[in-house]
Amino acid sequence: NSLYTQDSGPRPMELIEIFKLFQVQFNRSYSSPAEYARRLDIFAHNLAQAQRLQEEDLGTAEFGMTPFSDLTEEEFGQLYGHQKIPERYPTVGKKVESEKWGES
Amino acid sequence: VPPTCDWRKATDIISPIKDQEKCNCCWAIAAADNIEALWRIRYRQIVDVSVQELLDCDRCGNGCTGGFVWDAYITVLNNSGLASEKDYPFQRHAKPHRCLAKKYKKVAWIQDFIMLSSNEQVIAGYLAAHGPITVTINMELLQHYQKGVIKATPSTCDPRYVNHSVLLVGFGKSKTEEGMQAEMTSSQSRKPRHPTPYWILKNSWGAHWGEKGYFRLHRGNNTCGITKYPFTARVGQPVKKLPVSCPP
Repeated sequence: NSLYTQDSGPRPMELIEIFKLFQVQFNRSYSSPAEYARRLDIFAHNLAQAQRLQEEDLGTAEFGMTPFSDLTEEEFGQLYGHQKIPERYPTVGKKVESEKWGES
Repeated sequence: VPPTCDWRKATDIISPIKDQEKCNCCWAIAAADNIEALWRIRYRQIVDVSVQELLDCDRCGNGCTGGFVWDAYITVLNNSGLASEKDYPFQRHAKPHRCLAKKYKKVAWIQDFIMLSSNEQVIAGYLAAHGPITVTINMELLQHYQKGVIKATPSTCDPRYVNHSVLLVGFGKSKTEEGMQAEMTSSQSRKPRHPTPYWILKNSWGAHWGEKGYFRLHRGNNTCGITKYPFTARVGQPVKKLPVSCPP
């Protein structure tokens, strides 16, 4: 049940097929066979991670393949997060007694 | 506080889902979404404000490398408003030294901005009475999210570490059938037996992500730090009765 390719090494056939679907669905191509192999590895890891989240979640959420399934957790955080932790946020003053507009 | 509230059901209040692409500008988009919704509620006027102006004119010059919603509000106050998205469109990268704020007409502005209490009941009440607000959450679980209500614990989603700003647009409870279906399709006995209270959040990763660009988080246990930074702009002068109320 595995397929050997020079680029990516032995892989379960099903995983390669799912990755192919992912590439088509989200319009992904990779610059080299090495990059393809790396992304396939990450993709496999992420599918396992999604499965784990599915089991851990206490609500009705469903986890699985998404547009970010070929990114590492670090890459995802760097690309889509804030990239910085707030050292401070604006001081929120004491609430004034009057709600009337224009009064300080 | 009403039992349910969904601002998406009110006509022309919530602007279309945006896509930040590979620009760390969730903070600017969340603030823009907040101002657009409040402006539409208050003045019944459809405006799409310039996210690019928030990136180019940010006082910290961070643009696509990250920021926080309060940076965006300060930019709006400093520039006396925002240009339209049409005049000053999103370029997917910032030009921090090329702020073009003075070049274009302002289409929306704010009076000030506030941080709400970190109490989910207070947040729900404000949301229902005044309109959508911004929150900043730990986005860890969103990488693999497809649909449904995420119910995490502090160990699976640390509420102290928040790194993604989004717009809170409503709240409700999952239908019993949804909970039952989850029970039937999962071997996990921990799945909910009762309707799950949830928040409805508008993301900035395009309409093809999640539930048509939205996602839901469990309401009531500070899931993923949702109560850490609840911020909102204030548009117009205070009035006793708002022109629109949140649809159930």
